[in-house]
Amino acid sequence: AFRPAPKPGEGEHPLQYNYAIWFSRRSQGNKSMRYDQNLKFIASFASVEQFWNIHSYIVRPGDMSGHVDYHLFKEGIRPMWEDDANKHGGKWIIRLKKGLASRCWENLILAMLGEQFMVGEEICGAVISIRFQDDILSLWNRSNDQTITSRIRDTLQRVLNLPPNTIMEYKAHTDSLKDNTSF
Amino acid sequence: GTRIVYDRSRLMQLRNSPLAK
Repeated sequence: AFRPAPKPGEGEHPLQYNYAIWFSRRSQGNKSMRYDQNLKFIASFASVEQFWNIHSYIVRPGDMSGHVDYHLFKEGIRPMWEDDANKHGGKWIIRLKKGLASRCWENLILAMLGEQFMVGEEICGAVISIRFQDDILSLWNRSNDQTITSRIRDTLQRVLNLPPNTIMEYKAHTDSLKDNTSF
Repeated sequence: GTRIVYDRSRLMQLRNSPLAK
């Protein structure tokens, strides 16, 4: 059940937006289970301190096994393409060699929470997908505007500190739907 | 209005605040 973020307490440092963190694991037996039925709400937060509190008790993505995802989205945006904020947008997809997921995920979400992308209201949320081979980091935004997606890519390259020749790909959600990937 | 911006080092610093425990 979703719970809205508490108001930042006295002395806490508010964030520009409130965020919610979700978890999903691919169900083994029941393949007909809908994507949203697998989504589990973990917590929402409104301040830097609330974020660290939650971040420190959840398992680091790199320490998880199997087919699992963390989704960190602005409060009010559900982590699925059908949401009004997402349906005309897309995502940067970054494939990570095993062993990099926890560090890259933390770098990405700190840049998002700290408003380092400088693209107005464009950022919707971020996902880390733990898979059997490479792990996948993605950053979702509202529109397909190329100026915006290029600016997001530049910031991603700066904040993630990725190994050279890391593959980055931008994909509109409508294209992911057509070729039946990601959803 | 003004955006609330934090760089990485500031967020890491606040991780150690007693309020973040």
